[in-house]
Amino acid sequence: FCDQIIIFNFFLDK
Amino acid sequence: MFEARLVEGSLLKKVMESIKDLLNEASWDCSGNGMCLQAMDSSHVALVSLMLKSDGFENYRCDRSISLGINLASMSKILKCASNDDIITIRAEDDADAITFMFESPKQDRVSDYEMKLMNLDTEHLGIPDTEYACVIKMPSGEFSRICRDLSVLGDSVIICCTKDGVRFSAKGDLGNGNIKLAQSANVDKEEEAVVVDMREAVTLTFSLRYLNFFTKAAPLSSQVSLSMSEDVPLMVEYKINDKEGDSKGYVRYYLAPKIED
Repeated sequence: FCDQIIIFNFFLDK
Repeated sequence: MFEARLVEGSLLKKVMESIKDLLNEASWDCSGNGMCLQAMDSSHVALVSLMLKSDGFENYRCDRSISLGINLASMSKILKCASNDDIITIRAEDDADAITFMFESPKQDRVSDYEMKLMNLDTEHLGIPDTEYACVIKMPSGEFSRICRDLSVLGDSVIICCTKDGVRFSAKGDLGNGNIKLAQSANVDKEEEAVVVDMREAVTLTFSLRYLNFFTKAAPLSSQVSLSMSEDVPLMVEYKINDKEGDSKGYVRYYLAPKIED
């Protein structure tokens, strides 16, 4: 079973 | 005043088909460079970054940068009213609360226009860092669509393992498991049929097939797709937008955060 990471964790708020 | 005229209007229809199932609403940011769109899906798992270059349009006028908030399902419905060989013109006045789409038949004997209300969207823009990926896989877009569709029969996730020998896509579930191995093409007459792996180091990552199947809706835009991967960063799936002559008009890029072992 795998957990889905959200994309927020990788990209920076501009 | 913003106005953009695209003779190969079917390209815009295909672009809308490639994002409408993933995104509900988004802003088209129009500037002198072209039309850009960046948005996350509602679960914040995937990010779409789309570019239509200004020089890809036959006429392009953008007096000042504007952001057009669009309900994408509505825009997609309106673009379905255009025939595949229609010329499409998009027009918006500065500070307007509506956008106009004009569809002209190739012989100019049928002209229709549709006005659509714009939305006020409070959009978040994310900075996408330039990344040197450990692996870049280029393959026919139809092949990638088929792999995602076939492996969805078995499970919710696909493990993509990229080594110097080629790429392996694997899925498992209650039914059993499946593997699809693609070798690098040795000699291919047609570039669009090639599988090419550019690898710095081997990578194995797991992704949701549900999202990858959304991404494959862009396959009609391009005969080739590229998958860029590095450990612990989002996968980038890129479809270049080329016209009939093969000239670049922009791209659709999807970013998908990986899944990790629970």
